[in-house]
Order: sequence, then structure tokens, then C-alpha cells
Amino acid sequence: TPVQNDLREFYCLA
Amino acid sequence: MFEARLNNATTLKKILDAIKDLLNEGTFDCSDSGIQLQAMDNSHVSLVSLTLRSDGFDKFRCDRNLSMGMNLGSMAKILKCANNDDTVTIKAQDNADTVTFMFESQNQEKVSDYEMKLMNLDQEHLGIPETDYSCVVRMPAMEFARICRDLAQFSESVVICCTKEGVKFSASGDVGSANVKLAQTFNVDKEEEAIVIEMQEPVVLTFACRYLNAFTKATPLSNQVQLSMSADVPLVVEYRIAELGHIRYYLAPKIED
Repeated sequence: TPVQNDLREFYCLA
Repeated sequence: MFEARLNNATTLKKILDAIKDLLNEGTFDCSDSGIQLQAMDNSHVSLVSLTLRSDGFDKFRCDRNLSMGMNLGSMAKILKCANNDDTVTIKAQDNADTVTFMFESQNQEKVSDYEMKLMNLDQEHLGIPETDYSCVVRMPAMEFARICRDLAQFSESVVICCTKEGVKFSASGDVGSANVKLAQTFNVDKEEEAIVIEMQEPVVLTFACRYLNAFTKATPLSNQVQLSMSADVPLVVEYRIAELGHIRYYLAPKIED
């Protein structure tokens, strides 16, 4: 089953 | 001081309806170029990015950059007090701790003002790089909302598969399995009914329905919605706000572990 990712794994804190 | 006026409250009411279920609070960053808001939902799975350009307002004054932390639930309650055709003015003194919303009726007979305390929000701000997406789909916003609503009955996840033939939304669970296929349109008379697919390479991505359905609360703002997708990066769901700006939702994909 696909696992939900967190946006912070894709975009870094500005 | 900060002052922004719109000749009718409809758009601002729709914007609040589009974000208040996803976000409890958000910071309105005001500058002379307009108003920006960027905030993630509590689970950090989705993000709202709202841009309202100053030239889209009927009056806009921002003497000094101002960040107003708002409780969006409270702001939505205040906006419920405005009629669609009221003029709405948002006012705040520099380094103020309150913001005032003023509603004036069309016939000038009724003027209301609502003052709300501002919040100190130290929210995380994400840097979102300009991305050249593999697939960009423009389609009727109502159609997208309908598909998200229908497929949510079958599963908590929707698989979006985009190829040059078209875009397919799939969901399967205990009830059964659903597939909605949309072909690219070529000769529609009304632009907003078109389905346009710009594909550099096909993508297949899985997303949680409940976030997609939260995004479609923005449907009243625009006839069209734009979906931007690339493999294993967040989906971007964009609604343009005519003559004012846009609202963009970002959603992290579900990936096979």
C-alpha cells in the first residue's frame, strides 16, 4: 500500500 | 497603514471558504505588490499558496510591509457578515495587533466594521522551486470536483494517470473499482469547457482523496482548474482568481514503501 509522504520531504524550509 | 478594498465581497468570501477547512490559521504577508499567504495544513501533507496582486484591488495602500497572523475560522465568520455585493475594506495600522474589516452596502445606507485580534504565528515557510512539470492538465473545475467527490466513495486514494491520450482517475476498494477517463478536447466552443493536456512524459501518481476534496472548495472561484504533475513530486492544483491572482494547493504524493 502506498505511504503518504510529508511535503517537507520535497521542499526545504525557506 | 495598510488598506485594501474590493468593490464586492464575493471573491474574498469564496477565498476564505477555499482555505478555512484546510488551515486553521495563516499569515497574510502584505507589501505594495499585494497579499501573499503560504501555509501547510497540520499534517504537513498539503500546502496553500494564495497570491492577490495589489492591482487587482479597487484601492490598495501598504505603507510598510505587514504580516498579519489570522485565525481563518474567525475571519470566515466575519466575512459571513458581509453581503456578496458589499464593498469590503481591510484596514490595519502599522505594527498593529488588530485588523478591521469594513463592509459598506451598495446603497451606502449600512456600514459595518468588525475588528479581530491578530495572532503571532511562527509558521514554517517552504521554498517551492520553479518546476517544469511532466504533465499539465487544464480542465473544468466542476468536472474535477465531481470526479474527486465520486471516487472518494471507493477509496481514500486516487491514482491519476496522465498520457498523451488523456488523463485517467482511478480508485478501488471494498465497493469496487472506478475509472474516469477524460480525453483531450480539440474543438470546444467555450474555452472553459476544454480539457487541455500538455505532456512531456506520462505520469502515474497516487494522492489522498480527502485533500483533493478539500482543494475543490475553491471551485466557486474559477471555471477552470490546472493540475501540474511530475513523478514523485507534489501535485499542484491551481485556481485562477480573475483579475486578482490565484490560489495554489500542493499535495505530497503517496509512494509505494
